[in-house]
Amino acid sequence: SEEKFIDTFYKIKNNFKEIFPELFNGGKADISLILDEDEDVLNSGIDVNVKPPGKRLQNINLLSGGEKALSAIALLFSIFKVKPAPFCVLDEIDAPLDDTNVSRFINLLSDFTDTTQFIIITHNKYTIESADSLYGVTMEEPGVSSLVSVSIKEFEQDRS
Amino acid sequence: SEEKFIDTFYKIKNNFKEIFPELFNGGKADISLILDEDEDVLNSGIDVNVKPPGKRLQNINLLSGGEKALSAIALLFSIFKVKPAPFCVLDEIDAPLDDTNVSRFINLLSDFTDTTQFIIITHNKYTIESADSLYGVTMEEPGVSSLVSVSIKEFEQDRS
Amino acid sequence: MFIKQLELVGFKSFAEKTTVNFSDGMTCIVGPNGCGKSNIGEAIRWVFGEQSAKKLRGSSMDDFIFNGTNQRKPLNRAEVTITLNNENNILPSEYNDVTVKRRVFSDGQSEYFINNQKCRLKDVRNLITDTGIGISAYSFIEQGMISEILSSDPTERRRIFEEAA
Amino acid sequence: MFIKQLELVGFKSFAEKTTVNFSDGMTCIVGPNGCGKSNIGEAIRWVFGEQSAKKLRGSSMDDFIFNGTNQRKPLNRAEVTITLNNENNILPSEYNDVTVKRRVFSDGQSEYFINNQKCRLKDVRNLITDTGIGISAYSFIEQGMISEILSSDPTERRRIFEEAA
Ligand SMILES: Nc1ncnc2c1ncn2[C@@H]1O[C@H](COP(=O)(O)OP(=O)(O)OP(=O)(O)O)[C@@H](O)[C@H]1O
Ligand SMILES: Nc1ncnc2c1ncn2[C@@H]1O[C@H](COP(=O)(O)OP(=O)(O)OP(=O)(O)O)[C@@H](O)[C@H]1O
Ligand SMILES: [Mg+2]
Ligand SMILES: [Mg+2]
Repeated sequence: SEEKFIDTFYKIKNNFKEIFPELFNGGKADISLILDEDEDVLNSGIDVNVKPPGKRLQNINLLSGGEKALSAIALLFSIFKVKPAPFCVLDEIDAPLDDTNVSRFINLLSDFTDTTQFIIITHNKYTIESADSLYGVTMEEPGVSSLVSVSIKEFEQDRS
Repeated sequence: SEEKFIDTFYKIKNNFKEIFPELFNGGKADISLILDEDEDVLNSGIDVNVKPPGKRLQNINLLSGGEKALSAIALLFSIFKVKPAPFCVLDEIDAPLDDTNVSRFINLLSDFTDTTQFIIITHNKYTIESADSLYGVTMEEPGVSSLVSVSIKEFEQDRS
Repeated sequence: MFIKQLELVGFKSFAEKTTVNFSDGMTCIVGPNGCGKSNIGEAIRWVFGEQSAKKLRGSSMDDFIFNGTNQRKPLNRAEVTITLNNENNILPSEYNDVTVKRRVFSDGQSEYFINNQKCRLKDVRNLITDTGIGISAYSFIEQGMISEILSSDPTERRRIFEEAA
Repeated sequence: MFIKQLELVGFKSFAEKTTVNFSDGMTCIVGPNGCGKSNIGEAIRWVFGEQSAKKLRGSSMDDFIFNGTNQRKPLNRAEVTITLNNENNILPSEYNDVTVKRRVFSDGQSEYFINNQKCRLKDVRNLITDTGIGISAYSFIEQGMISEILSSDPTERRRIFEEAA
């Protein structure tokens, strides 16, 4: 229904305005509805505008790989804040991020772990260090996956 | 011209068969021409088949993110071997790779540095350690890029 | 509600029965390239009834059955069972633990089970509607796709917002 | 032949004149997210005459001119100069060092220079044909696009092979 959609949209918008500056340590972000001439809300598109700290407002295509990933994470968690999913699987979303942004991402994530269970596939040692539990997957027999127990300590030496 | 294309194609094919097992420490790879019914070579497509060590031959879509990137690197360097480019810009191609595969990639790269100059954008400390020279880019003034001199040592402590 | 356990048999590269126990906070899955990490994420998405093979990097449902190695023959079926902790009664079931199982055969046909009772896909869907579980766009972010939320066309973005409404 | 030096003025985030000296082996460019690393790679591609703004993440050529910050006004032009070491005479020029410069104004029009002599895009193209330099698909791999060589459609793959023929 239209009211429900508009209500959710404005909640996400407010969350995005709040979460983006937290992740980027400054800057601004906003989303807006793109309405066609007959103002039909249920068929409108959604426009995303972001402004990393110190920069001008710009088209999201001019953002860097890491800035785009971080903006997408900000939007994702803005949606979670409105309707938390019981669990969420994230596959290497930290790959484009430098270490400063990885720790900001981890900080944001920890605000959500009491409503959402996170299963995170990663190669990044900072992400691994903040995990509650850790699973190693291996192919000791070529072509056949199996699990190995891994301790966080092990990871600090060898990052493979 | 048709002969030239076929000649180049077969050279790349032989290189790919040689370079892939070097990068994957085993396995097989091959490329083949997809000819339509009128056997027109100049309009054919090119099919890529790979078989990581111990696995069955399969569709490249079933490969993992890292296996795909490594297969693409093998193909790229197979082309370089036939026609080396004077320089090559690689933007974070090591991002999906684990550390074992990063060092295999660096080994392969070092076979080509006498014919090609490489400019590599990366966050990976193993790639940085093998560089001949290093440039740091920063935005001390928000929104304005400038260069900073960076020593490889610095990188070993703080990987941001 | 959270995922307590995931069991894979014959699903993609998991030829042998493999059991993963999850904690309700943050679990990290690590390992070298090509070892099967993303396959675990896809097993979770698949067991709840994902119908598009393409979304799980396959072209048809039998792509998910272990297809053999130099030493092993291909299997003829794949099976994934997920156990959910339902202590806070989010799922319409009187059990504390609810299990959902999906099995696929080489003809591509799937079977579904809730608490080991055979059922239809529709029953699995009914079980998880309105819980936020699911195959929705925003609780599974595939490898390399994080920026899609931003760069896909505005109407695609809207679909994600609708799921949250 | 290799790139000796790259100079950027007003190109994307490089508002001030910035000079990068390259070694002929392997040079790594490092730095935090969003600081301008990929912009350097794109400057190299742009200076040789890249006509598609989209390939450099822009929608039109004036997107490449520094567009200002909270503290600085936007500039009205961007300029990139690349110096190539031509000691082994690969380029058809008697100089040891060959420079190629490209300048763009806010109306989107570009000017080209070879060794500081104004010329046309065609002259820049003639200079670099058959040297392997270029805006070809296989000497620039954009961020996140490494797997494109494998996954793009077979005819697209063929184009890369043709460039090498
Ligand atoms: N039906 C199948 N039978 C056997 N193996 C399969 C099947 N489907 C996929 N695989 C294997 O699974 C492997 C990919 O696993 P996956 O994508 O989970 O790796 P990953 O751990 O995520 O690696 P990366 O770190 O590179 O992303 C492939 O090498 C492929 O051979
Ligand atoms: N015309 C322009 N004027 C000013 N700044 C620009 C212009 N075009 C792009 N930028 C800025 O350049 C930045 C992106 O730089 P770039 O993509 O090179 O980052 P990067 O160092 O590669 O980062 P990452 O590690 O995340 O990939 C953006 O934040 C954008 O604001
Ligand atoms: Mg993966
Ligand atoms: Mg970049």
